[in-house]
Amino acid sequence: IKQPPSNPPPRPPAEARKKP
Amino acid sequence: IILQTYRAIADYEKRSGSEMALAMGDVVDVVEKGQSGWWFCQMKTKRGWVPASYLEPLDSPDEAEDPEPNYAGEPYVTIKAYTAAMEDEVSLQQGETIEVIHKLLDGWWVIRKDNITGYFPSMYLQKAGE
Amino acid sequence: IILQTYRAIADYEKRSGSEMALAMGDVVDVVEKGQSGWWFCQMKTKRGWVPASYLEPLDSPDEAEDPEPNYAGEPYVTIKAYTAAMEDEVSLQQGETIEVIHKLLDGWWVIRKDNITGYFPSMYLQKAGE
Repeated sequence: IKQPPSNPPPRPPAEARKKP
Repeated sequence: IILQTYRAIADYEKRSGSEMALAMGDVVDVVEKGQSGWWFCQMKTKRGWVPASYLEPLDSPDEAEDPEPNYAGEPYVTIKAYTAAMEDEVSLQQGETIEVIHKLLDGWWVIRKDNITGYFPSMYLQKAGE
Repeated sequence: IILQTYRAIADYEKRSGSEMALAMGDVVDVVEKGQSGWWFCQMKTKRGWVPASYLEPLDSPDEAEDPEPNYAGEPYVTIKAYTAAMEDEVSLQQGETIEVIHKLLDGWWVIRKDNITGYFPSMYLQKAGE
């Protein structure tokens, strides 16, 4: 398994924010 | 090890080489859940029929793979009628006898009937006498 | 059995359930080359890091997976500065001591410094005292 990216992942997408 | 299965809820474009792109609806197995919010995943293996004409070999993509043409022709019979959708195709009824000149891998064979030559779906052809 | 590997030279959209969609550049193993020009293929397994916030569990997608918040707070130190990109995030310098309130799985933790609460990348935090 390679190293994870060195930047934080993006904030949740709009599709996720729609959820209650 | 039993991996947990997740579904992508949105498209995600890769921003670096170690990332994997997601299309909404993709199903993945999660191998490792990083605390950083980066999870290492493996895409569920997809399988299915695809048109050969949409593929090229990974190595030597310019090498010809199609068999050589046979200008003498090989007798076949149409098992289903087909109306030409493009100019270089041939329209035929069911039950017509034709000659196959070139069995191209994309499934559109070059056929000859009388003086007409053109493409016809191999799926609608059967060897004469079978 | 050694399968031949091919690359998709164009996008292909599925038109029926047994087909597989292709994106240009996809790499596939060919399991069976139908004479009809339909080839049965298997997508090469893709692996990589993806953002957890883009995934939901396949079963019970609405069940909460995040741990419970800890309103008492857990002391952490920033190991890298970060400037808020969205209104609900917190800007901090390196070396600041804060309290982690909620360790969300997407890697954006809810933190508290003095009277300010907001999101901060867990990747830039380290437990105080380590």
